Amino acid sequence: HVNEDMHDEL
Amino acid sequence: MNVFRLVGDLSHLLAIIMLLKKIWSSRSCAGISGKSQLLFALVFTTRYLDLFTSFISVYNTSMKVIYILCAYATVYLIYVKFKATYDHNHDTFRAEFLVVPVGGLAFLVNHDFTPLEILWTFSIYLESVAIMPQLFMISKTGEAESITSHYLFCLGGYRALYIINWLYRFYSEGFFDLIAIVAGCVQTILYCDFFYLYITKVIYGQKLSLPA
Repeated sequence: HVNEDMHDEL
Repeated sequence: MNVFRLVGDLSHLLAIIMLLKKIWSSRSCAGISGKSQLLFALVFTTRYLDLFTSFISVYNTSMKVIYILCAYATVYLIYVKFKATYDHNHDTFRAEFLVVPVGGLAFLVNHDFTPLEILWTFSIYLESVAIMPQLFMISKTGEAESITSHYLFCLGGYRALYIINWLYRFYSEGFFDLIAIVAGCVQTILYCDFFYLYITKVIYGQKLSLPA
């Protein structure tokens, strides 16, 4: 899955 | 969080601190591209707008704050405090040739057509080319101070480590973000020429000189 809703990376 | 991303973030932080300290202690920004630093400040500003709306972790929030503060402090030192040492004649890369296409692309290719997501996408695309004015300036001056080379090595290394992080996350948790991955690869490829020179020259204590 592409997790674009919450960007958890800097 | 995994070791590749953590070392990548620390390498990024080291690069930012190293540059700030170099400009501050030498009281000069000679050889530093103010345009690249302006672009990095824009990258952090547009990427971390969710600083107040979404909380991931103390680490995430504190790193975002540090990045933004250091970016603006560096821009302030270059354009205000040590303006007299800023090398206008060699920092001539047309940054608008980067910002405009990247801005257009962010509208066309993104995950979600919302203001915050488009700005995040703009920030990802911009970061991949933000170092070009600096690399261009070094190719014009024909050389770089060793501290500037170390700065570029850490800065280039951080996104290379992120690529390994993305591979790790893909195989361990099925996570992938194609926009970040493609931009990260472009960004890292831009450093390849510099990495080669850095490894073959700077490590042996020679000055780094890009082919002009």
